[in-house]
Amino acid sequence: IRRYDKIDDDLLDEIEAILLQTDVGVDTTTKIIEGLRARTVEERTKDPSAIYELLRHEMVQILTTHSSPPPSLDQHRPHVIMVVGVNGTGKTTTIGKMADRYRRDGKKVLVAAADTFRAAAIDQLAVWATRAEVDLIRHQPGADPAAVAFDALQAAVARNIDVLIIDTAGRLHTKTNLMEELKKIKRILGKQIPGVPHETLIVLDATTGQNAISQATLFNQALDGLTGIVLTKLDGTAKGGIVLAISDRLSIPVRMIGVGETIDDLQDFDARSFVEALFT
Amino acid sequence: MNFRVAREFIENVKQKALGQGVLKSLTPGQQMVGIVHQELIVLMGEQAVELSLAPAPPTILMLVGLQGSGKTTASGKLARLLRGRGHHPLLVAADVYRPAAIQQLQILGQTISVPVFTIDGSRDPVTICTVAVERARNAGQDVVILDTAGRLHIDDEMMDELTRIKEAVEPHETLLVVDGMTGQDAVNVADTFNQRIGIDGSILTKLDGDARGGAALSIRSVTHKPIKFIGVGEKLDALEPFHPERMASRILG
Ligand SMILES: Nc1nc2c(ncn2[C@@H]2O[C@H](COP(=O)(O)OP(=O)(O)OP(=O)(O)O)[C@@H](O)[C@H]2O)c(=O)[nH]1
Ligand SMILES: Nc1nc2c(ncn2[C@@H]2O[C@H](COP(=O)(O)OP(=O)(O)OP(=O)(O)O)[C@@H](O)[C@H]2O)c(=O)[nH]1
Ligand SMILES: [Mg+2]
Ligand SMILES: [Mg+2]
Repeated sequence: IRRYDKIDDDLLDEIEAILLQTDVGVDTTTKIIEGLRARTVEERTKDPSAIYELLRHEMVQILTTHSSPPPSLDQHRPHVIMVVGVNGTGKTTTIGKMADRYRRDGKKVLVAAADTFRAAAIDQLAVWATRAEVDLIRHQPGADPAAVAFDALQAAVARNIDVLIIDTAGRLHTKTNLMEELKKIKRILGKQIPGVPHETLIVLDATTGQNAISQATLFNQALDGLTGIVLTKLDGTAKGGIVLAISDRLSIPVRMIGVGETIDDLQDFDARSFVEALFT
Repeated sequence: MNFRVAREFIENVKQKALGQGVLKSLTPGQQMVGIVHQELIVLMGEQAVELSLAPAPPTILMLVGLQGSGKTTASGKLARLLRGRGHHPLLVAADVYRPAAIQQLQILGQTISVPVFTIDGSRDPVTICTVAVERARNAGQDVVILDTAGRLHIDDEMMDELTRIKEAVEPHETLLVVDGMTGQDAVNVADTFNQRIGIDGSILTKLDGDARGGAALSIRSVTHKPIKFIGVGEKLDALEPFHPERMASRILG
């Protein structure tokens, strides 16, 4: 019996180390380990591979429990997606990839360059719009982002657009004035057409550590509900385990993952394969 | 910070705490925090180390790092800082991949009246950097700042490109630009960049948010190279020299 306990403890230590290393974080790791300990006791599991299977199952549960399926596009037109997040996470690139995908699916797509602040942000999105073969709504640098969004929504209606994707400037979640700007964009959109934006996606960088929780929390609060996460740069060595903590606490589902810098490097999120990758 | 680095750190702290007697004026808790604070400072290199200049101009600075870490912005910030000190910097747009990367650097250069070197239509960063350095020598520009494309430390071809640039122009300082919010991956990234191309220091960006900046500790302990600057905002004046004691306080929250 003692021997069994020792094996179990060593295994749990090993699992704990892996979880911490992938940025799952202390609180969520503890919760997972305790849950696992309870289940191995009640199921009298000794075999390490069985324990690992219980663990993976538990993690997939955390990632999928609160997630509803992605909204269907034929409920309304245009379907409006607002993309937000802190600086440099991959918003503009992700929008290029998404636009191309929808276009290849036969949808009429429009993208809006509502980052009017950062140097060459509009030009960057313009290149992606060309690559994705979709139209772009842009004003001049320094213009009011809410005005760009308003203009884009009007154009989307006029042109019978199926999907409108709005790019916003990167901003740190702790900057109140910048978060206010984002709220204003959302408000303007909702006033124009109730229910818009239908999706508000936060783009998180897989290399980000515990700070991602703060990011998700504050963006979620400011925008009255993020509908999904896009986790980028998973082609690196970072595992993005932090989404477990975010799913656990905020119930925001991961919709897609970014796995590279080219237009095809976007995949639908698959909880099972994501969890398996955490252990490789 | 990386949790293996943390374990090692905790061990050192334990040793120090056991080695020290109890000071009458402090509670054990306060004393513990004090020891941890001191250890963090020691770990991070006790005093601020800044940029060194080459014995003969031009001084070449090469900025490298993962995608989106803040290299282009940091290039602009360094150019502004050096110009303010009386230097004549030249910014070099060596990122030929990212859409509008060259325009981005050009706009930054315009903002601070620093020239930006590019070769229209070139897809070869090695040539761009080599010609830029030659141009700087002839034009009397005494600092050349190479803004390279973001890349993964595990991308052999792209890491090779950095090696080739380094061999061609022999930068005086290679600076790793790391996002201040980076988690456990900081160790892998810093270690790999250092092993494969060698770095002389790093710049930790986006510390104007609420990220603790534990990555500073990981980077320093695995590369033994100093963090030279921190980025504290999007504007070009938002660059500060790195202060170990301030960072220690920040990490301890
Ligand atoms: N390796 C890798 N790089 C990515 C991925 N997604 C984006 N990038 C790169 O990350 C960098 C930043 O991407 P952007 O799209 O400019 O990020 P952003 O969030 O719009 O940045 P700001 O607008 O400045 O906040 C670029 O070099 C992209 O090519 C990804 O999935 N994998
Ligand atoms: N808040 C804040 N934002 C920063 C800081 N440094 C850079 N940024 C922002 O981070 C984003 C990415 O910066 P870039 O300079 O484009 O990063 P990069 O490393 O050149 O990106 P790639 O070339 O795609 O690898 C931009 O939105 C910058 O404005 C900083 O210190 N604080
Ligand atoms: Mg962008
Ligand atoms: Mg750049």
